[in-house]
Amino acid sequence: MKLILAIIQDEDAPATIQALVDRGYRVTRIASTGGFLRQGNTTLLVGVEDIQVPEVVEILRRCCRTRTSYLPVAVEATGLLQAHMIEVEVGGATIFVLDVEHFETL
Amino acid sequence: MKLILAIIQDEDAPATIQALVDRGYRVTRIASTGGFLRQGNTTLLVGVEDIQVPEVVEILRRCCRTRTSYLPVAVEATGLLQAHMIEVEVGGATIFVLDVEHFETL
Amino acid sequence: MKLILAIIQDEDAPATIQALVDRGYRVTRIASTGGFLRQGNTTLLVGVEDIQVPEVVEILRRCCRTRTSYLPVAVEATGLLQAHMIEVEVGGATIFVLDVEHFETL
Ligand SMILES: Nc1ncnc2c1ncn2[C@@H]1O[C@@H]2COP(=O)(O)O[C@H]3[C@@H](O)[C@H](n4cnc5c(N)ncnc54)O[C@@H]3COP(=O)(O)O[C@H]2[C@H]1O
Ligand SMILES: Nc1ncnc2c1ncn2[C@@H]1O[C@@H]2COP(=O)(O)O[C@H]3[C@@H](O)[C@H](n4cnc5c(N)ncnc54)O[C@@H]3COP(=O)(O)O[C@H]2[C@H]1O
Ligand SMILES: Nc1ncnc2c1ncn2[C@@H]1O[C@@H]2COP(=O)(O)O[C@H]3[C@@H](O)[C@H](n4cnc5c(N)ncnc54)O[C@@H]3COP(=O)(O)O[C@H]2[C@H]1O
Repeated sequence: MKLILAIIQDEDAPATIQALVDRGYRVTRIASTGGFLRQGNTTLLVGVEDIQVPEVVEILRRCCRTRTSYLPVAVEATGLLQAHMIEVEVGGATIFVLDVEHFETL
Repeated sequence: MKLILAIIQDEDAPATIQALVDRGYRVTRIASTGGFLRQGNTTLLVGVEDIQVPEVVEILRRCCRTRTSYLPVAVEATGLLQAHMIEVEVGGATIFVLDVEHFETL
Repeated sequence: MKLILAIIQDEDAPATIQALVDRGYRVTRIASTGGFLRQGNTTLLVGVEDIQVPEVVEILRRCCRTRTSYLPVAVEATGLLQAHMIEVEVGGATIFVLDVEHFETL
């Protein structure tokens, strides 16, 4: 048994969860926030059999896409403070696969 | 050291947390959402010594109960769209026990 | 790859996240609640290379501090119900380091 913890963008969450559920996977959704952009994102928990990990990763690959986000930063030049926007690329999914020592449903 | 991650129903959360705390366990509660029913549920994190895992599972077994939930689905028959309710059994607790490589309190 | 899961106090979260991001670490923040005091706190997820764990722990040590909190309890004495405040020391950070079997970004 493995526990997949995947951090995805909010925009992709509904379609990703639907695709996982349609394939019979069990999924739990947790609201989270990115440390860098301070924007909301989604953390999914998906407990699966070892051999199902590649299929879940495939579903994430299909449903989650990279997007460009803009972060305002203050830049000081010639005594004037100006707001610049720096371009930040946010990936589709960040995936951690953890080993589950014991799984039980009550 | 093990980290128990248990997904339980919101209705059982107050009594379950109280029972764990009364036995001296440390517990953290995270609000979560079920992928299938899209209803709120509760994810508990309980870090324990290895030998304490069975007692925590026992407390979950005592405090968390199975319930029947109803999910409306659209069914098309003789050209008419009707809303049917399908019965879904939601378990008391889904429990993942993870091994903790290093534990520290600051 | 390790996944550090750290439970810290809300007051320390902004400075801690900033310090981690400034050092180039990726961080995800999840709102959580303490089981004993029933007060909001913060659960951080920080996925790092194995050799980076000590530095992240150091940043947590520097940014997170212990505080005293007060928990009202009802005490019955000579037939009168009185509200006493018991002093509870809340640590700076509770840290779990989990092994990551597989890490992937899409
Ligand atoms: N310290 C830093 N210095 C420079 N650039 C930085 C940075 N931290 C993040 N970024 C950049 O900003 C994007 C958004 O990061 P954020 O922390 O808001 O949102 C992150 C975070 O919530 C989570 N995440 C990514 N890697 C993580 C890790 N190793 N541990 C925990 N959470 C992670 O996934 C979201 C998307 O990450 P992604 O890597 O695709 O995209 C990141 C990355 O391109
Ligand atoms: N392996 C796992 N990984 C991550 N989270 C897990 C999990 N197993 C269970 N959960 C979490 O626990 C809740 C209750 O699951 P249970 O299996 O008792 O009860 C489930 C199950 O009886 C059924 N169900 C869930 N997914 C299904 C699916 N793909 N196909 C058919 N039935 C499903 O609907 C009930 C409610 O599911 P919901 O998703 O709303 O809520 C789930 C989900 O949040
Ligand atoms: N092994 C573990 N597993 C999961 N989460 C953990 C954990 N150890 C600590 N935490 C989390 O960290 C918060 C601070 O814990 P700390 O031990 O510093 O500070 C604790 C501790 O001094 C005391 N405390 C907690 N549970 C207790 C209990 N069952 N009996 C007596 N004192 C307790 O109250 C303070 C606040 O606890 P609270 O539950 O509100 O909030 C806790 C909880 O959310």
